Amino acid sequence: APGGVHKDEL
Amino acid sequence: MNIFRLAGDMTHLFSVLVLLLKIHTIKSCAGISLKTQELYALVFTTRYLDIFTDFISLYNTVMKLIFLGSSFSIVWYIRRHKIVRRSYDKDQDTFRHYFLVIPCLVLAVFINHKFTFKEVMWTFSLYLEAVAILPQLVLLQRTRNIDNLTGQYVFLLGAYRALYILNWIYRHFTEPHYVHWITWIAGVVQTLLYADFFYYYFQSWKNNEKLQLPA
Repeated sequence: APGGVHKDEL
Repeated sequence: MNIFRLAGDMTHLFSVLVLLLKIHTIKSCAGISLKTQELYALVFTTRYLDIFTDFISLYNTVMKLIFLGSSFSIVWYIRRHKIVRRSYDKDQDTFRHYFLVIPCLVLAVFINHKFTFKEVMWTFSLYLEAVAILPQLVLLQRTRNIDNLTGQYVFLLGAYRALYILNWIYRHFTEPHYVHWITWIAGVVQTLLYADFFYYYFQSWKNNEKLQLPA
């Protein structure tokens, strides 16, 4: 995901 | 997507819908802090700047729209709705936004993963979300009575972030290089802020008495 993995979280 | 994150998102969704339904049906926002609701609207705005630029999944986009829509609707109801606004206790809900917004902004400028506008805004939203509940907790302590819908709302909000911590632990062990200490720290601080509320909420539930927060 863009900008690192955590950007797929809400 | 893991079960902890899905449970966390559903708990979070449920908390904002409970609040929206409460305000919409009984046309009252008694006991609700407008300051906290405005801070959440700001959290979602600065968190979801990439909603139209980075498509991650339908679920992700739909949930972002629901969180943005519900948080702004709640603020609109308390500020503008001719009946609801009468039950807003502005003399008690006096927590100053900037006491929370400014420090979070300064912290985000200095402590972030990458010094770009979107990344600083995203980091700001994480820090702000951790403390956004404070005006609500202060209001609950001042008004001393907690109607159980408001109590459930705060409880669900705390539970959602606690579930996210489980999600981060799970992802840390199952995904390589999944380390985002800023997310971790903000999430743990946020959950700890709820800890005392959880304690009194659990006590009242166990003793089956009305929830009272100490002054």
